[in-house]
Formats: sequence, structure tokens, C-alpha cells
Amino acid sequence: PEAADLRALARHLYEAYLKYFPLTKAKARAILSGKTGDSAPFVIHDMKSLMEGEQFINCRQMPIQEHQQQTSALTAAHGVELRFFHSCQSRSAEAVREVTEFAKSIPGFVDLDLNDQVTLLKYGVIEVLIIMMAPLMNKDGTLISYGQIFMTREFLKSLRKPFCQMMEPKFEFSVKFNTLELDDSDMALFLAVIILSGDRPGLLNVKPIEQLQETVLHSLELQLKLNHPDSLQLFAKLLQKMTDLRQIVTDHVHLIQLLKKTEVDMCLHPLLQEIMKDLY
Amino acid sequence: KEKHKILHQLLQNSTSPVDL
Repeated sequence: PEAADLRALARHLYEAYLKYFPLTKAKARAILSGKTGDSAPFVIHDMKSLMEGEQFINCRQMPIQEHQQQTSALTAAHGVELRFFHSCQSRSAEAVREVTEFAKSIPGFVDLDLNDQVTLLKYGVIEVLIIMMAPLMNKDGTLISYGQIFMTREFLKSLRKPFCQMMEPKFEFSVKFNTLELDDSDMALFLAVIILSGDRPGLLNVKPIEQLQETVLHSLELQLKLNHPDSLQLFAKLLQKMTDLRQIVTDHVHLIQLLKKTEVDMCLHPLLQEIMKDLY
Repeated sequence: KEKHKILHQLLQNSTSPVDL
């Protein structure tokens, strides 16, 4: 019966994952390997294709008029990077909302102290977003804009400093992470484990969080044994990734803080500002 | 609470998403 409960938890989290995250790993890998028939993504590989591809970016989040106003406000010198960065922020804010809904679906999460729920999200959400980027990436580039666009790694590296430094660490991490070959049902459990980290600074009541995490960890361990019977030590390897992840988030937040100081025209999305303030 | 106003809203608002 205990194993049955752990399997039910895995199924529940997988269903929530499918419900709240629009681009699954299965779909992303199909797009990346050209198995989606005639709907190949638009490729951004230089400034010209970026301009052409911009109509795809943000089309879901922003009313056209507002987008045009913001676009025209940012057409000064160096505007391209800032404009693209702005689009990334809108998508990230939307993704934070998706992760929040997923977190709320973890059994027991909404019964935690509300301040602790906030702390878990504040510290966990960027880690979750970086893990969720991995399925969208390969060594040559990344899918963006819900899989409608493929942006090359070389193009991202060609942007001016410090924008060119933002994605390279995520590519390095993702290429290694993808060798673990997790599927969407494994990912759902791993994301829940990350969210339920009992060592986040400022938590008021650690014990119930650790208890919830322990159950999800057991479910993840069983899931990996059943789903990847030939992959030795996969559970241990996956848990080790959590250490690398914290370093990537720390570096990412420092880079954003640097941008805030150096880029006169940069405005940070209020939700992202809230998350990053006093984070690391 | 004020420091994390939007996160609070996202957590408590179960149906309509906060205007992002």
C-alpha cells in the first residue's frame, strides 16, 4: 500500500505538470528533432532574423499597443538586447505564475504557513525555471516563445556584454542535465522536491516542509527505479544537480543586479524584482 | 507581506491570474 501511495502521488504531480506547463519535454524534443511534421520553429541566428522573429515573441502576453509603446521606448542605441531581455522577463513572469499553480497542486503545500509558501517560491522558482529550460535546449540553441522559435547559442553569445554571459552557463548545465534522460513524469517529481526545500532562509516552520519533501523524495526514488531500471545511481546523480543549480541561480541573480546598475533603460518586471530582492 | 505582494496574490488567487 505504501508503494501504491507513492505511485498515486507521482501520477498526481505528473497530471498537474501537464496541466500547468504548456511546453512539455516530449513536445520540445519532438520539435527539436524535427518530428512535428511541417511546423518547424522559426530560427533566430542573427540580428536580421531576430527582427523578423520578434512578432512571435510576446504575442501571447502583451496587448499590441502596449508592446509597441515599450518597443519604441527602447529603440535607442543598444536597444535590441534590452528589448529582447524585456521579452524574456515577460515570459519569465508568466512562468512564475505557472510554477506557483504547480506548487499549489503539491499535496500539503497550501496548508503550510502562507509566509513559508512565499519563501519556498521566492527561493525555488528560479531553480525550477532553469531546470525547465533544459528540455528546451540542445548544444546548439534553445526553443523560446512556447517552442515557436529556436534561438542559436552562437547568436546569444554574440550579444553585447553582459547579455552574452547570461545563457551560456544554462547551456552548459542543460547539456549535462539532459544526459540523465528524465521524462516529463520524472521532471514533475523533481520540481516538487526542489520547491519543498526545507533549508531556504527565513522559513518559520521547517518540519512540515521536510516531511512533505521526504514523501516526494520517496516517490521520486521509486519512479526512477521503475522508469529507468538500467540507469545506475540516477536518483543520487539527480540530487547532486541541486547543488550546481544553486550556484547557477546565485550567478544569475548577481548578473541581473549588475544589469540593473549598468543599464540606464532597464526596468525589471515587478514580480521578478520581488523575487530577486534580498535573494542572495 | 508588502515586500512580496504579487507572490502573495498569486498564492491566494486560485482562479483568475494576477495581471502580469
